[in-house]
Amino acid sequence: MISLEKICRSFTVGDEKVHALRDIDLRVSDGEYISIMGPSGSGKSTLLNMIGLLDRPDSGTYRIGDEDVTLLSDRRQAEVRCHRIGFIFQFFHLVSRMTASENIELPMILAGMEPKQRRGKVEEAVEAFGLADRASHRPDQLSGGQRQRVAIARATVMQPEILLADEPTGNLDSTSGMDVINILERLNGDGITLIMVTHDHSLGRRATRQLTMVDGRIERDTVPSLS
Amino acid sequence: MISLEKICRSFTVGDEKVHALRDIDLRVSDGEYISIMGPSGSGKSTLLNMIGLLDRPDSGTYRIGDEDVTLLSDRRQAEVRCHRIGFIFQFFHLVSRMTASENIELPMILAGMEPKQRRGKVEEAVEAFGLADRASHRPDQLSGGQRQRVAIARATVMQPEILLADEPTGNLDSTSGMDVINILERLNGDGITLIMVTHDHSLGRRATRQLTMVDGRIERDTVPSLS
Ligand SMILES: Nc1ncnc2c1ncn2[C@@H]1O[C@H](COP(=O)(O)OP(=O)(O)OP(=O)(O)O)[C@@H](O)[C@H]1O
Ligand SMILES: Nc1ncnc2c1ncn2[C@@H]1O[C@H](COP(=O)(O)OP(=O)(O)OP(=O)(O)O)[C@@H](O)[C@H]1O
Ligand SMILES: [Mg+2]
Ligand SMILES: [Mg+2]
Repeated sequence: MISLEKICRSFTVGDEKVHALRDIDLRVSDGEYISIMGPSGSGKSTLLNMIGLLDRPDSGTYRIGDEDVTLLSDRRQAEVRCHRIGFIFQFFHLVSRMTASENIELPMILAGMEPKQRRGKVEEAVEAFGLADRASHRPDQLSGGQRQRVAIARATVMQPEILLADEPTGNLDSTSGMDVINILERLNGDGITLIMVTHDHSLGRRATRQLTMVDGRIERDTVPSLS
Repeated sequence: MISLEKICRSFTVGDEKVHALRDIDLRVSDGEYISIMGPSGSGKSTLLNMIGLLDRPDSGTYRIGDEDVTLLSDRRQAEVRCHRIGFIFQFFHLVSRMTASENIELPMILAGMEPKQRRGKVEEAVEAFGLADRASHRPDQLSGGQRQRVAIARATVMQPEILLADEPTGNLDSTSGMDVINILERLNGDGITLIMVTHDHSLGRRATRQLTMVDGRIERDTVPSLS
């Protein structure tokens, strides 16, 4: 159970203040499948970063379970991120000096997993995302969509409790995109909470609960009856 | 008139060779509107980089008009790029220490345009792409879609002869995306040659000529009769 109450976040540029998140109230039950859509600049990535503990709100509370994570130290927040949250970034943030395999393996190394177990999981992920013949390429030796798939593999390889996906199919053809969505939905079927930001309406409509953001607020929050 | 003949390009990774472009033959008439689609990793960005003189083929010839540009020096190629080609990169490549306005202005400074004339064009572009209240933000202070629009504004502001767009709407909601497509198609209507890589079939279908790449080759090259 994730709970955001009266979350506000603004950025200062020169003497101007950008209100990226305005009084966000949001409750997410374990295992929900939520899509977030809305115009460019409406605050979707900022909201996802907040949920992913990559950013702190200016005001408001954010609880995971009954723990107020806004009160945690940076170090404690990093632990929660490492063990409970998987994040697929809009612009991937891969480690440029590491290969695709090494990038995918990184969360497991950070979590202290055994080398043998890690290797098995990396091979599984590389297969699942069609990266078998690109596994030893570094990001600059990969196409845009290949990098995106590495980012997705990295975020999902440890089957985190909460999976946050920011435009996961933006650089993928429809076939690769559907392969990705099928994997994400299968993980959700296994109980993982899936929150996906997307500009693709055909994808957003697949979620059991659909949010629309406009100008820093959640303007719509619907559970379509025919899904 | 752009003409590629038997263009080949491969990359070496370790002792493995990736054949990114295999015997590409392509003729493009002035003012054509071409879309390039195909699976992730099929060579679309590599082909566009080749046409944009950002990369050289391993073999084959590439002519713009009757000039064999593969024979030009790096410096001469840079001049052609600067004056004749506009490029919208799949991952933008904005200058991180410059504001949105400064990024858009850069090609005009490089082309030696007068400050007064530049300013007018920047303001026009900022308006056209809905960036008026983000003009003095730097890229890290912009959303993904806002960065994409800056990249598009920069590439189009000098109305180049040839406009190359790699996934120009990948990070945009449908409204912003259509605004962009309308601007690109209007430029094409003014005579600019437009070559667009896209994963969005609804966009690809709007082009008067549609190419499909698979595994380094052009597998289809069609002019739909009902367009
Ligand atoms: N610098 C490089 N070194 C090694 N291999 C590369 C390099 N650049 C691209 N490749 C490989 O060449 C192939 C074509 O890459 P390209 O970026 O052109 O694909 P693409 O069609 O644009 O894909 P996407 O739709 O995912 O953006 C890919 O399989 C990629 O792994
Ligand atoms: N570090 C920052 N400094 C200043 N303004 C920022 C910063 N990050 C984001 N913004 C602004 O906050 C607003 C929300 O940004 P955000 O990245 O959350 O939008 P988004 O909904 O993800 O957009 P897109 O669909 O284009 O990715 C935007 O108007 C953006 O300009
Ligand atoms: Mg975003
Ligand atoms: Mg590409």
